[in-house]
Amino acid sequence: MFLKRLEVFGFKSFADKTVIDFTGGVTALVGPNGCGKSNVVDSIRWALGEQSARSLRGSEMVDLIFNGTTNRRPLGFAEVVLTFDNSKRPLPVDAAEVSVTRRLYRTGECEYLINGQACRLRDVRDLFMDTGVGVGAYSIIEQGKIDALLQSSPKERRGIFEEAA
Amino acid sequence: MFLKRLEVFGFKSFADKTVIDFTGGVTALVGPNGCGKSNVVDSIRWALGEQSARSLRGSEMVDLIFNGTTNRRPLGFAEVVLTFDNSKRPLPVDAAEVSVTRRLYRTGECEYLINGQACRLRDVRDLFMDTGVGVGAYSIIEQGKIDALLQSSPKERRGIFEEAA
Amino acid sequence: SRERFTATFELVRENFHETYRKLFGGGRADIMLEEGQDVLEAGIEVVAKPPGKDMMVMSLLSGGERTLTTIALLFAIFKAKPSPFCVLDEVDAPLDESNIDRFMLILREFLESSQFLIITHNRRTMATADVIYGVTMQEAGVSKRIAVKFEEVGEELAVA
Amino acid sequence: SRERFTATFELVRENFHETYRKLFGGGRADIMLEEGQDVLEAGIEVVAKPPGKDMMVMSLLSGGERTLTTIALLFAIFKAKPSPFCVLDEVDAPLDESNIDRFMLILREFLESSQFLIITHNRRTMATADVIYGVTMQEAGVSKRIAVKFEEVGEELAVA
Ligand SMILES: Nc1ncnc2c1ncn2[C@@H]1O[C@H](COP(=O)(O)OP(=O)(O)OP(=O)(O)O)[C@@H](O)[C@H]1O
Ligand SMILES: Nc1ncnc2c1ncn2[C@@H]1O[C@H](COP(=O)(O)OP(=O)(O)OP(=O)(O)O)[C@@H](O)[C@H]1O
Ligand SMILES: [Mg+2]
Ligand SMILES: [Mg+2]
Repeated sequence: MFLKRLEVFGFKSFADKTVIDFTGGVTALVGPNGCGKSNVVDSIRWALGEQSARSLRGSEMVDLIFNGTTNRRPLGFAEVVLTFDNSKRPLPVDAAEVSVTRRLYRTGECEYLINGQACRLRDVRDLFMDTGVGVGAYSIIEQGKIDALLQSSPKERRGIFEEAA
Repeated sequence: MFLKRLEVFGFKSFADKTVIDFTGGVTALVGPNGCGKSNVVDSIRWALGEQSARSLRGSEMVDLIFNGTTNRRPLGFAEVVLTFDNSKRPLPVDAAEVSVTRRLYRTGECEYLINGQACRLRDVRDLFMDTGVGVGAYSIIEQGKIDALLQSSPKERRGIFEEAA
Repeated sequence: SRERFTATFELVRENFHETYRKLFGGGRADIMLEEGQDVLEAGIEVVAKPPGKDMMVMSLLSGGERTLTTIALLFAIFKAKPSPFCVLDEVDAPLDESNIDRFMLILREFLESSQFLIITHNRRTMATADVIYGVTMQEAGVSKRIAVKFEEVGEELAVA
Repeated sequence: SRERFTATFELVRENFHETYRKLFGGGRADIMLEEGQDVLEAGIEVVAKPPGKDMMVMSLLSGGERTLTTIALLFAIFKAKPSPFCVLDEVDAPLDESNIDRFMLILREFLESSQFLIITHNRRTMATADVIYGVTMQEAGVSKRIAVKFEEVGEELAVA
C-alpha cells in the first residue's frame, strides 16, 4: 500500500500547489532551514486525520493555512491530497487507487473526501485502521521526537510503546 | 585570561592522561559518536567547581571516575587540571599562570589545588567569580542545551537569563 | 489484554537485541518493565552497553549513542508491527558518518515491505536514497519543490 | 536590583535585535517580559520574524530557525556580559550550510575578547576553526586525543 503522490496547496508555507510523486524505495527530502520540509511531514499527518494543532506546531487549526508574506496575501483554505496504490486492496475501497483529501477553510469548516466522495473525519481514520499508517502512527518520527523519547520517563516511554504496539 | 591547557586523567573515558593545548582563537573538537568530546566539556565544568553529578550526566559523583572496560580495570581517582594565562592578572593570584586542579577519589574524597596549593572548593569558585568563567557559566553551552532552552517556559527562560546576567 | 501487551513487549524486546547489535556493530541492550508494578502500568526502562564499553546508566552515554539506541528501539517496534510507510525527520542529525552508514543499511532491510521518506541535511544519508527531492524558498515564505541530482546538493540548495 | 535586572534586560534586548538580524541576514526579533507581572518575577517571551516571512508564533518556525534564534539570544547575552572563554557543544547540528557560515562569521566577531571551543560533526564548521583536535577511541572505551588536518577529516576519524 504505498503512497504514490502528495499534493499540498495552501497548507502552511505551500502557497502554490505542490506535487510530490513517490517511489517505492527511499526518498530523501532536502533543503535549507525553514524551507518547508517538516511542513511536508505535517501535511501528511494532517491529511491522515491529526486533530491536534499543537502536535502540528500551531496553536490552533487556522494556523495551518498559509498566512501570507510581505508579497503574498493569506489564502482562504488549506488542502492536502494523499494518493495511495490500492492494487492489492490493502484498504477497504474497491479501486486500484485511493486518494484522501482534507480541506480546511478559514471559517473553520473542514471537508474530507475519499476518492472524491465527501465523508467524515472518522471515515478517513477508520480507513487506515490496522494498516500501520494513520494518526498516532509510530511510523512517522517528527523532528525532535527522538530527543523527546530520550528525555521521557519510563511511564511516558510506555505510553509511546502502547501507541505503537 | 585564556585557557592554555587542559589535562584530564581518570575522568570518565580518559583512562590515559590526555593533554589539550589551546590557542587564543577557535578550536574545533571532532571525532566519532561516543569517543569523548562532550566528556572534555564535562571535565572543564567539573574542574571549575560543578557540584551536580546529574548536570554532568552521571547519577552520582563517583560515576565521573573511569569505570573500566573489557580490557581495562577501573581507576581509583579522576583528575583534571586547567591552566590559564594570567599575565594581565585577570585572576587574583600573583603569577603569570594559574592552574586549578580537582581530584576525586573513589572513597568520595575530593582535593582542590590552585598553583599546587591545597585549597577548598569555594576558593576555586571564588577565584573565577565575576570573570565570566565558572560554574553556571552561561558561556558553556552543553549538548542539548539549546533544545532545552527552546522547550522551556517563559519563567524557565528567565531563570537561565538570570544565571547568565 | 495483559497477554497481548506482554506478547508484543517480548517480541519488541527480542527485536531490540538484534537491531541494537546491528546498529552499533556489537554490544547489547535490553528493555524491561519497571519492577514491582502491574504489567498494564509499569514503565519501560532501557539499558545499553555499546561495544567494548561497560554497562552503564544511559545518561552517561553520548548524544549520538543515545540517539542510535532510540533508533534501534524504534526499528524493533517497526519490525514487530510493520507499516507500509515510514517518515523520519532529521533523525541523523547527531550521528557520525559510520553510524549513518549502519543506520541506512538496517533501514534498507525494511524496504521489502515499507517505503521511506527521510528528511536530512546530511550528504551521507542523501547518497543512500533512491530519489532526492529539494524543497526551497526562492520566493521568501513560499515553498517550492525542485528535482535534485546528488552532485548538485550543497551550495545550490543552501543559498536558494 | 530591579534596576539592575531591567538595565541588563534592555541591553540584551538591544543586542538581540542586532544578533538576530546578522544571523538571519535580515528579519527581526524581540524579547519581552510577560505582561502584568512583577519585573523581578516575569518570564521572558521571544518573538521572531525571519526575513520575508510574517511574524508568527515561535512554534511554527522550523527546527533550524528556532535553533538559530536561540543562538542569537545567547550571543546577545554574551555580548552584554563577555566571557573570556566559550564552549559550544554541537549547536550547529540542525543548521544548514549558509546558516553555519553566518553563525561562524558572527562568532568570529567575539574573538577579540573570547576564545572558543567548538564541538562539531560538521565539516563546514571545522573549516572555519583555527585548530582542529580529534578525539578517538582506538581502544574501545578509552579516549585519546589526536592532531587532525582538515583534509583528513572524514573516513579516518569515523572508523577510528
Ligand atoms: N501557516 C503558515 N503560513 C506561512 N508560512 C508558514 C505557516 N506555517 C509555517 N510556515 C513557515 O514554514 C516554515 C517552517 O518550515 P519547516 O518546519 O518545514 O522547515 P524545514 O524545512 O523543516 O526546516 P529545518 O531544516 O530548519 O527543520 C517557517 O519558517 C514558517 O514561517
Ligand atoms: N566513568 C566513565 N568511565 C568510562 N567511560 C565513561 C564514563 N563516563 C562516560 N563514559 C563513556 O564516555 C562516552 C561518552 O562520551 P561523550 O559524551 O564525550 O561522547 P561524544 O564524543 O560527545 O559523542 P557524540 O558525538 O555522540 O556526542 C560513553 O560511551 C561512555 O561510555
Ligand atoms: Mg524541519
Ligand atoms: Mg557529545
